[in-house]
Amino acid sequence: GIDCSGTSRMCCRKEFFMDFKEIGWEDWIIQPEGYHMNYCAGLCPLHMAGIPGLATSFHTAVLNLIKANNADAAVDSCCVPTHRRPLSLLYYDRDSNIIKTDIPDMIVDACGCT
Amino acid sequence: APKGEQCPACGLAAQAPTTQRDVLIALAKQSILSKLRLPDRPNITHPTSRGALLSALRRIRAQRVDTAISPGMPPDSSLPHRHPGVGVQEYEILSFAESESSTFHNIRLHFRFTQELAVSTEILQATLYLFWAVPSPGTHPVTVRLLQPDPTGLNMTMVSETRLEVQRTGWVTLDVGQAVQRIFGQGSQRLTVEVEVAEDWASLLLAGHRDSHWPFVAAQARVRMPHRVQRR
Repeated sequence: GIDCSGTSRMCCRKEFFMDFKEIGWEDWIIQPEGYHMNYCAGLCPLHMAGIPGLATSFHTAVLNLIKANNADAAVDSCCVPTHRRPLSLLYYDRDSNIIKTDIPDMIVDACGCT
Repeated sequence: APKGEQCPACGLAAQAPTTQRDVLIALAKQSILSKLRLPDRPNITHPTSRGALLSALRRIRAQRVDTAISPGMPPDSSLPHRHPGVGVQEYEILSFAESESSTFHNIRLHFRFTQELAVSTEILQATLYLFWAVPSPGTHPVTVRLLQPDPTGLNMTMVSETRLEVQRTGWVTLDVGQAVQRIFGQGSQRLTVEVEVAEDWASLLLAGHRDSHWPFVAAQARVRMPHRVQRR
């Protein structure tokens, strides 16, 4: 995956951090101090479909087939997360119990074109 | 996306930076709350003291290390469902006791579990941690009863009774997994523990130890999996 720089308009990962203190959530979330959500943005021209892509073998094959047979019917490719990881949270629930859990797929690590 | 239309995230780039930030924060908040099955952010009225929390976390870690290095026992053998599968969300719950009433011989502790967890998760394991401050050398008989409110909520039903011989000051652990499973299974959210001692030192269980020796239940749970039908 590529991290967004100032000039490129191609599909890349933008970093986004939400500070729990800033939004007033530090009283019920003990750890961590914030959430590195990140997200994907940028252009995905058709020739970039499946690079690096999700489930590339299948999707690339189908897209290439469509492209080859009928360019007008082709779909645009989207810039989406290709690798995500869990967010570990230690927090108070409504009864002031303390809960530790890993929420799957919450942090975007890499982006690519579908 | 159909040709000529924007991908779902592309619209964000067209927004002003402050709007972008507001949208992302709203999205992040909604995402966290929904994944935790919380309708809204919890309002914390009785935060646990830092001392009690750190002490509990240390106890749990020590217990796991002890279990893992027990001779002849494979690591984590007491945790039969530690690896339920990829993508299954697990929870570790620390519930600190609320005391209702105590006498010289008897004390009742309540552990309350949140409804969202009781409904959506299954308990894999639960351990009660009690700290004994034994007043004098010797053997002290202690009875620990697990109680559950009946459907009317007026009376208590005994789930189990354990007799212990306490010889020294320190932490004692008790497996309460089945009791908590049963309580969750019946849609209840409260476990009551009654501790009875022969001598007059029941109040010592709580007195003066609020910070670091407060009784707690540590439970492991995972999201209840719906039955799946596979088609070939």
